Amino acid sequence: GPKQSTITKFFGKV
Amino acid sequence: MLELRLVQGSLLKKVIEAIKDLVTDANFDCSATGLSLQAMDSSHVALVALLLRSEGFEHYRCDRNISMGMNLNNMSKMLKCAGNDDIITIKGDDGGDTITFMFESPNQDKISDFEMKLMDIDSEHLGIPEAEYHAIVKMPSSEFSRICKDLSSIGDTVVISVTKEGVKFTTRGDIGTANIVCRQNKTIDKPDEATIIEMNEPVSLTFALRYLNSFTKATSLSESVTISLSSDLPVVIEYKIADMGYIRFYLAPKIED
Repeated sequence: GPKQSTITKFFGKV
Repeated sequence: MLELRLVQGSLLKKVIEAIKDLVTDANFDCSATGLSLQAMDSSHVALVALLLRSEGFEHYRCDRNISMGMNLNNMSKMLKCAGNDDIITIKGDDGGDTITFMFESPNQDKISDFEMKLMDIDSEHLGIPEAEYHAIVKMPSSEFSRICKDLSSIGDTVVISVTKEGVKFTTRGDIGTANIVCRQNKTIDKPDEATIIEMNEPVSLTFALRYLNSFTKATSLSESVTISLSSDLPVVIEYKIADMGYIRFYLAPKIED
């Protein structure tokens, strides 16, 4: 099944 | 020096109850704009962004930008001691290691203050890009809560799909499958009960229901919820906080390998 991604995959550190 | 007086203290109580199970410790950032918070859950799957604008406070004094680390469970314990009709004032000193919550009953016959220890929290601040979403669904928050709760008794994940037909929530589990379709329904005389679907292009994403159910703890803050979906971004579940700001929950999708 599909794997859980994380927020940090999409949003970078400021 | 920091002094924030919130006449509708119940809003702060509700905000903390809405996020305390998702986030253990968080920095509250206070600036001229308002009181804000950004934090991820421990597994970095969800992110919560809170804004309470300064204009929403009866009195708002924040002499310089300050970041205050708080344990949300401890904050919840203290705010639970405030009555639902109480006025809440948050007071702090620059560089202090405590914060004070003052609760005033509506007729001023009971005044309490609770001093809470602050903590140092090493948190990363993430940049949330402005995005064009493929679809934005606005629906009654109670309806969204009901759907997430109902589906989680059948499956662990939900596929949220937006097409011209409406927004579809699908789950699958050991006992079977479930599909719930909500069609656009613009109730003119009761805008809070409307379901409004803006679609630029069809989108379908898979999410863990456990997180969505956690987000619905914010339901009492707003009659409606906005769900913004794009195929290459976390979903945004937004609850507006009357005249003050918002709580936005971002949830990373489940992706096929």
